[in-house]
Amino acid sequence: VLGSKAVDEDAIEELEASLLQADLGPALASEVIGRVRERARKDGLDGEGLRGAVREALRAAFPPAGGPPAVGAGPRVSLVVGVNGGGKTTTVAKLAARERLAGRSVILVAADTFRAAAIDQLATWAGRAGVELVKQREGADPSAVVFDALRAARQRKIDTVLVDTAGRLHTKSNLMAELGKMSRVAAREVPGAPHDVLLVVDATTGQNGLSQAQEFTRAAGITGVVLTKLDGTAKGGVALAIHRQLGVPIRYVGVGEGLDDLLDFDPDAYVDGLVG
Amino acid sequence: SLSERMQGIFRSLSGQVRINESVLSDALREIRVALLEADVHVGVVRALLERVRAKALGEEVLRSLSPAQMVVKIVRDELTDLLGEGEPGRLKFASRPPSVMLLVGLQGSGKTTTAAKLGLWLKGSGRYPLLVPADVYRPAAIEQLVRVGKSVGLKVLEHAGDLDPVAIARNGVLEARRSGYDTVLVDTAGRLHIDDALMDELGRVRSAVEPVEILFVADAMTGQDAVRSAGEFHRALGLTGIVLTKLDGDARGGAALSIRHATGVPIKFVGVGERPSEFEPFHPDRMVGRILG
Ligand SMILES: Nc1nc2c(ncn2[C@@H]2O[C@H](COP(=O)(O)OP(=O)(O)OP(=O)(O)O)[C@@H](O)[C@H]2O)c(=O)[nH]1
Ligand SMILES: Nc1nc2c(ncn2[C@@H]2O[C@H](COP(=O)(O)OP(=O)(O)OP(=O)(O)O)[C@@H](O)[C@H]2O)c(=O)[nH]1
Ligand SMILES: [Mg+2]
Ligand SMILES: [Mg+2]
Repeated sequence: VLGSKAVDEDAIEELEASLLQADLGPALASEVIGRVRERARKDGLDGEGLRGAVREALRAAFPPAGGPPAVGAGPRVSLVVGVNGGGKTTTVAKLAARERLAGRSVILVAADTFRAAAIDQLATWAGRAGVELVKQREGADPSAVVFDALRAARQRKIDTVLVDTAGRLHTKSNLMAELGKMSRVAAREVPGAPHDVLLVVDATTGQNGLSQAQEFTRAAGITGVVLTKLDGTAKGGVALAIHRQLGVPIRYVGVGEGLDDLLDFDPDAYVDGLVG
Repeated sequence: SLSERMQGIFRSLSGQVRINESVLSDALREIRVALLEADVHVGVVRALLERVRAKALGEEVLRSLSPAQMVVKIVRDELTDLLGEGEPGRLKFASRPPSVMLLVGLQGSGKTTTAAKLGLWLKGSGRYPLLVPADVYRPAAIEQLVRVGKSVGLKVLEHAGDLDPVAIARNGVLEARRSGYDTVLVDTAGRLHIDDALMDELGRVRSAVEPVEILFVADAMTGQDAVRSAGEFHRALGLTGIVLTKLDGDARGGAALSIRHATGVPIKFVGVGERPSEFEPFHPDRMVGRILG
C-alpha cells in the first residue's frame, strides 16, 4: 500500500524537541515535522534519514545568496538597528573593519545620541578599526548626525557610510518614528539611501524576534538580518521564522566580541545548528 | 487569549461533573502551544503539563467554574506557585557591612544599567551604595557606569586603569569600609556560560569579596537558551536572585518560568525601561498573566 510505512515516532519527537529548543517556535516546528512525517510514511525513513529530511526542509527555506543590490551615485548607506543590547555597535564596528579590508573608504556615524557612553564606545571601536567617526554631542538629534555625515560623505566621495543607532524596543512608537525620520533624512541627502537597513537580532531571542522584525520593517523597512552571539549555545531559530515571514535574508552572523568576529551567513552551518 | 481557546475546547463538557481524558488532552495540547509561543522551555512545559493533568483529573469541576475555567485556573495556580515562592524585592544584607552584590549575566542583558538602578533603589531605602565598574573588556564600560551612576547621584569607584576585575572588586570593598558605604554593587563584564576562563574569573571575584547576593541579570526576551545559561551560571556561582530586564517590551517572558524551574532561584526585580527609576520588585501574578497572554 502506498504511503503506509511505519514512522519512528520517538525519533520524530526528538527532532521536534531539537527544533523547539533552537527557538524555531511551535508553529514552524510542527509544520516542518508534519512535512517530514509525510515523507517518512512515503519513503520509509529511519533515524538518520529523518534527520536529513528535516535538514533539507529547513535548508529549502533559504534561496541561493544574492549579493547586496547595487548602489547609484553617492555612498552606500547602511543603518544598523534593533532592540537594546543585541550587538549593534559591535556589529557596525565589525562591518567597518570589513569595508576597510575590502579597500573601500568608510565612515562610521554615531547616531546613538541617547545612551550613556554610546559615542565613547563607538569612538574606541573606530580607533581600533582605523576608520573615521562622525559624531556630535550626546543628546543631539540623531537625524542631524546622519544628515551631516551623509553631506560630508558625498562631498568627499566616501564609498560606505555605516550608521549605528540607539537600541529601541519596537513597542515604543516615538522611537520607531525616530527611525523612520532618520531613514527619510538619509534618502533626501543620498538618493536610494538607506541601501541597507540591517536588523540586529540576538541569537538568544525567543519568539519576540518575530514581533521585533515586523515592527522594525513597518518603521524603516528591513533589508537584512544580522544574527549575533551565535558563538553561545543558542541556535537563533527565530531568524528562520523571520526570514520565512518577511522574506528578509540573514546577511551576517556575529560569533564573538572582536573586530573580525563577523561571518557571512552560511545556511548549511546554521541549519546544522538547528537540527542538533 | 488562553481562556478563549479553552472555552472552545471545553464546549463539549457542559453539564459534566468531571473532566474527561480526551478533552483534557486537547486542552493540554493547546496550553502547550501557548507556553511554547511564550518562550517557556520545552522541558519545563512538559513538567508543568504533567502536574496540570494530574490535578485536573483529580478534581471535581467546581460548581462556580466551567471546566475550561477550571483548567485555566489550575494552570494559573501552577505557574504562580512556581514563580511566587521566595520574596520579590527582598535582598540579603551582611551582618557586618559592606554587603557586596554581584551583577552577572550574558552580554547585553542589562547589567550595567541594572547596577545603577539597584543603587538608586538602595539609596531610596536609606542605604549608601558604592558602584564598582569591574568590566575591563567592553569599550567604555567603565565610562558608562560612571555616567549613569553620576546621573542619579551615586558614587562610582575610581580606579586607575586597573585591569584585574578581582582587584577592582576588592578595592571596592576596601573603599566602602574606608568611606562608610554599606553596600557594594559590582558590575561585571557580560560573558558566555561556556567561556571557562571568564566563568573562572567570576568565581575568583566571588571568592575575593564574598557577596551576599549574586544576581543573574537576564533579558526577558530570551528563548529556550534561558535554561542553559541560567543553569550554568547557577552551577558555577550559586545565584541568589534573578533580575529580568526589558519587560517594558512585549516579550511574553516565558524565560522567567524556565529560569525559576531550572535553578530554583527567586526573581527579585524587573527592569521596565532604560531610565534608572524604571526598576521594581517582581510581581509573580502579573508575570503569569503576561505569559498566558
Ligand atoms: N559573544 C558575543 N558577544 C557579542 C556579539 N556581538 C556583540 N556582543 C556583545 O554584546 C554586548 C552588547 O553589544 P553592543 O554592541 O553594545 O550592543 P548594542 O545593540 O549596540 O546595545 P545598545 O546600543 O545598548 O542597544 C557587548 O558586550 C558586546 O561585546 C557576538 O557576536 N558574540
Ligand atoms: N527598554 C529597556 N532597556 C533596557 C533595560 N535594561 C537595560 N536596557 C538597555 O539594554 C541595553 C544594554 O544594557 P547594558 O546595561 O549596557 O547591558 P550589559 O549587560 O551591561 O551589557 P554588557 O556589559 O555588554 O554585557 C542598553 O541599551 C540599556 O539601556 C530595560 O529594562 N528596558
Ligand atoms: Mg549600541
Ligand atoms: Mg555592561
